[in-house]
Amino acid sequence: GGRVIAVANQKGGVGKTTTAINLGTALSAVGQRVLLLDLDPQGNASTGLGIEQERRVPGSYDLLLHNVDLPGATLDTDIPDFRIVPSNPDLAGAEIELVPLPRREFRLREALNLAAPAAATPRTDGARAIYDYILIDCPPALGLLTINALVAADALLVPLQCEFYALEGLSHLMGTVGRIRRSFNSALQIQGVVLTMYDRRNRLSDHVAADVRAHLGDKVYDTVIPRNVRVSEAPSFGRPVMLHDFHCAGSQAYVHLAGEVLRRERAM
Amino acid sequence: GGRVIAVANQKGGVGKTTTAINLGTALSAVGQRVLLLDLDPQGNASTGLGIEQERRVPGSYDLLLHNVDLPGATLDTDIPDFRIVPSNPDLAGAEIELVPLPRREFRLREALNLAAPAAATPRTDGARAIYDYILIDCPPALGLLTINALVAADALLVPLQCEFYALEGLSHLMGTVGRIRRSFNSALQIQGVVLTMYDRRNRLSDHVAADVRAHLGDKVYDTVIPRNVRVSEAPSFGRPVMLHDFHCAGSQAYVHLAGEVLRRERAM
Ligand SMILES: Nc1ncnc2c1ncn2[C@@H]1O[C@H](COP(=O)(O)OP(=O)(O)OP(=O)(O)O)[C@@H](O)[C@H]1O
Ligand SMILES: Nc1ncnc2c1ncn2[C@@H]1O[C@H](COP(=O)(O)OP(=O)(O)OP(=O)(O)O)[C@@H](O)[C@H]1O
Ligand SMILES: [Mg+2]
Ligand SMILES: [Mg+2]
Repeated sequence: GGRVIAVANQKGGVGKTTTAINLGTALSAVGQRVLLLDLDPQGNASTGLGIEQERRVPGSYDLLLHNVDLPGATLDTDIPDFRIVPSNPDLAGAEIELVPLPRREFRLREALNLAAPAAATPRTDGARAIYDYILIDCPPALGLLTINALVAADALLVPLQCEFYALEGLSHLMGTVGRIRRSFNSALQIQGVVLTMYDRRNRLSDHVAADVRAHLGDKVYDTVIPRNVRVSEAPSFGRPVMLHDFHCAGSQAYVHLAGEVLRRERAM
Repeated sequence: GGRVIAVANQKGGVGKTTTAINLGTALSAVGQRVLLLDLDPQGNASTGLGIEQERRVPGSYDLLLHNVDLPGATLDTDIPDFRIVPSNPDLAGAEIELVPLPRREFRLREALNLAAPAAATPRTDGARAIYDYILIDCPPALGLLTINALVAADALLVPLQCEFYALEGLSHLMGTVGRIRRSFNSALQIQGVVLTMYDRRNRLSDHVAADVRAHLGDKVYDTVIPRNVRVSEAPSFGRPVMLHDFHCAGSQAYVHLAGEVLRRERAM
């Protein structure tokens, strides 16, 4: 049965979307059935997978507001076994619209028809019966959209840019995870932290990487994603970097990351 | 009299905080009295100016909720004529708390004691009498925090990373500015768009820069901020890059940007 993984970090521009797209592509390439849920009003994950603006309705906004069920909001991508719930700018209004609703933190979990966290169900409830992995691309904030993702998720994957400001936000993110676990989702685990945009010519990258490994130990993946211009070119073609240039350092790093995620999943 | 400039872009990691800190430093260096309002729950602007966590209460959260007045939330920085209203993680809850409040979009404008936008007041109302420039560092979203900033502002300065995803969000930001102008703040103008993290070895940077200039013409500053490792090192010392390494390419670019901003301000 399937697993739900939230890709989140409130710091902006750390590689959440890039990681969700390319990890998803790598997992589908090894036979996993993957769904990417674009929960960011910017819709970058939808763009990076080539979904035109006019095909993004209904999308994740409609799923959260329970206007449509999961199959009704899901599209195929050009990649076999890799589907997406797209997002559009309506989603920017969802934060405000969700505030007065009952169980506002559970809207996504309910839309995916997932059983309550504590129940020892075999992982074949709701959307887990259709997909092996559901990856949720979160916006750069700890508001109701990211909270909905963390309440629906089994695990959290944190992309962390090798920069000083990115390090600072980590303790705040971990504090939020603790609160979610205590109040809404006791089953939420941390799958891991992936270092992104690592530049070996830059001493700061090394400092940050060493600092993170000292604090978080083996929660940090061995795989480090290098800064690689091919990665930033791929979205302009609407394709994951693995399809844009499979042999570049960025693609190879995401292939390795997928291997590591699968190994960890088996051990969890 | 003073001007209020919102530094905003919902795309994450494009250089909003770095621009607010270093533009503010450069303006104060030429005798302008500057206030930086940290409206991001991450508090990166507070960190980048060396404000320890324990000194961040009261902060911008308290200002927005009208628990404290502007002088009560303002701190000095190490830089003469450059003061800050810090932020702390409480601010993450403000989005939800503001939703049911009357005139929720005007909370910041009222806290700064600014006259109504349409009134042809000399620019000496409220906070404008004390500061020549009030720069607002916005979070990576178009929620109630950024909306409050745009409603309080005279002008918007948009940092734009030379990357594909960053380009995509621009039209969405401009749409929001139009809505704010029609509903809340008829005086809101666009001061300009500054290209950031420009890497001349990377063809993508050139494409994006050419594309933005083609769309926005002279709204785009001549000054381009280069990707420069000294800029990303400075926050770990709690100092603007201009104090960390005045002669590096990053600092010099921000000095030029300040000159351009002042010239445009005189013409507005
Ligand atoms: N390994 C990499 N090498 C080079 N560029 C990268 C890499 N990873 C991501 N990028 C680029 O950096 C920018 C930020 O990445 P991305 O948009 O994935 O981050 P994000 O965390 O999803 O941002 P946001 O907070 O706005 O959602 C993008 O322009 C992307 O193309
Ligand atoms: N010109 C530059 N050269 C190199 N690094 C830079 C430059 N400008 C900013 N950075 C670094 O890039 C990262 C993103 O910049 P910054 O935090 O200012 O962006 P932001 O838009 O404020 O992000 P957020 O959306 O999270 O608020 C930071 O780690 C910063 O130090
Ligand atoms: Mg993203
Ligand atoms: Mg910032």
